[in-house]
Amino acid sequence: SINPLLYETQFFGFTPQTCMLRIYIAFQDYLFEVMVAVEKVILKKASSLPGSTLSAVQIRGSTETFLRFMRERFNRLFVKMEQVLLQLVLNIPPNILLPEDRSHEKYPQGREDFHLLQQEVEQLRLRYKAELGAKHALLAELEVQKVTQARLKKTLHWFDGLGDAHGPLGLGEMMAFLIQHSGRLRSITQDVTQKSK
Amino acid sequence: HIPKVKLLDTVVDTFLQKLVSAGSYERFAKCYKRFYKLQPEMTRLIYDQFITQLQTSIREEVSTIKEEGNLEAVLNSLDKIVEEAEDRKEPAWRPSGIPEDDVRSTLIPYFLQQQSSLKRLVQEQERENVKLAEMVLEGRKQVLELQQQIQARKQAWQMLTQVPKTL
Amino acid sequence: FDEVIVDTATKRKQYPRKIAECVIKTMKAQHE
Repeated sequence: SINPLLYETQFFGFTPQTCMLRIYIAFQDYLFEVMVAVEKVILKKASSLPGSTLSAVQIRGSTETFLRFMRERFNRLFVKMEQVLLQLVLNIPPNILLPEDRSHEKYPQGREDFHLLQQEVEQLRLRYKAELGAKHALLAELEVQKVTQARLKKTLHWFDGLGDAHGPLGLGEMMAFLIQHSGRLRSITQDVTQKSK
Repeated sequence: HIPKVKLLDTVVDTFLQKLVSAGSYERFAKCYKRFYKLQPEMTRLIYDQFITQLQTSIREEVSTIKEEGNLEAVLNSLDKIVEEAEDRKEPAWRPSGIPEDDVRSTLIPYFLQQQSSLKRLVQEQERENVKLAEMVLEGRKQVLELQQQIQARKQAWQMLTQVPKTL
Repeated sequence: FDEVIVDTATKRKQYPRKIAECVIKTMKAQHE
């Protein structure tokens, strides 16, 4: 089964296998290129030798023999190199958490915990709104109280303008005097009425 | 810990060494036997050139790949991450394959932060509201007192207005 | 297959942060 090396890919931004394939193809291309260059040089040299019977076909045959051997060794060595690189270089050890996943280390919460947390945040938000509402209501009442108190004080002040509850100075005494003597007046009135009958 | 960049270079060098020792001069001369018999020195020269060119090309390719993938910096940062996690042995979290599950943990710190700031705001507001409520109660008391005072005055005056009628 | 792996891994690397940014923005907007 293919191990897609997803976590490594998340870190490197490419799959390690692609990287190895890229290296393999590049190395192999160089082996071929250098072999072509070698064959060209030998061909050129051989053809410049006086009386040389070495043909291009023979040289090509030699090249293919050497290249076949080199490719076989190349592939074997490359498999080993690939294993080492995939295990030791292009590898995220199992105990490693990538920086972008750090939160999973601290908050391994499951689905339920998360929903509970979301609900609690929502309830807190509603409570906060309620408290804000209460605050506005209280401030509104304080505002109303201020106006009411001002009006009541104004009324009281108006009363004060009339003097104290017994009216302007002396009115109280006069009233008391009147009250006191109104009784006398009433009895005199009654006497007079009596006598006139 | 051998730095991964050094490991990469070492592994490639080992690969090259083994490739070169596999493709030895003897093997090369044996394959190009006819030419070797005609020109042994030239054969040696060509072989040496072949090996040098192959090694140079492969090393240059590795440098190119390092540059393309910014591999040195990336591998060095990986070394650092590995070093920091030295004390943790148990296997670390890995993506579950269910994105909504995985993203949840990413969001938790923000919800926790939201939760604590809302808690603080609610407490502050509650404290403030307690004070405001006391002020409102005090205010209501004062309004009541003022009303009572006015009531008393009113009655006193009403009493007073009775007197002339009585008279 | 390789592209799918790279695409998935890239999303796993980038999207949590992007989603978190959106969530933070939403929270801020709700708060305001």
